[in-house]
Amino acid sequence: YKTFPGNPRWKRTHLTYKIVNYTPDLPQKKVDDAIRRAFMVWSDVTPLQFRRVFKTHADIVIRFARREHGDGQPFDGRGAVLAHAFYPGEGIGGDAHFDDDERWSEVNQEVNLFLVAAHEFGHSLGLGHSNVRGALMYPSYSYVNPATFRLPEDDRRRIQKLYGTKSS
Amino acid sequence: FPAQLKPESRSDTDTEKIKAYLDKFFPILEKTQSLSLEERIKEMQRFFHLTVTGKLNAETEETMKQPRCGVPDTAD
Repeated sequence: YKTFPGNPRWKRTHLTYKIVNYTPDLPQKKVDDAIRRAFMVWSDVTPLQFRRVFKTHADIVIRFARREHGDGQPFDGRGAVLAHAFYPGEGIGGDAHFDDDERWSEVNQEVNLFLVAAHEFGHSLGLGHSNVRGALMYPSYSYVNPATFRLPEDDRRRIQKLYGTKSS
Repeated sequence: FPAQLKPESRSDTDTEKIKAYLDKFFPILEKTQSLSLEERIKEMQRFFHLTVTGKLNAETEETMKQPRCGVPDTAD
């Protein structure tokens, strides 16, 4: 359950991301900030660095979408599946999609965008689901306070197995 | 009196529900081609540290209802 088949990982540590659209549930600036902090969850413990681009090609494309949205994995309306992502690779590889039928929030109401984004970016970097309760990469959503969020040991160990530690 | 939902039709619905969940999140892979539905339910119950019964019980149903990520739990 730990990583995707063949352990796909990015062959470089400097990656780019692009936000192609926004949810109406939050001010754009709040979305930008939640995405930035979600990437920091992973760059804080590895040599990975994430740079936002606006018009050029990006390794990780971030999109809000409803129902069928062009990747053959339609969302299902409010509840159930909240988001999904694709493991590292060209094209759709690394991309993360968020179901805009959810109500996205930055607090403990509805669905916290920062927490779901941090989880999805784990997939974008090559992590599969963990069956360790409390792990960020556990499949089911549960709220923890983003202000005091610390990456659980299981997730930190697995991402460092793929990309090394921050110092290296 | 309201017509009693025939027990078998409820279980048909349940079977379809759990099968759809398993197909999405515990997809049949090469190595799991021949697993029975009961075995596939056990695989899901083991992953989520539930009581392994192979049957759709309350805690398994509860787990299926939780909001979650759309990426499968078992990778090929």
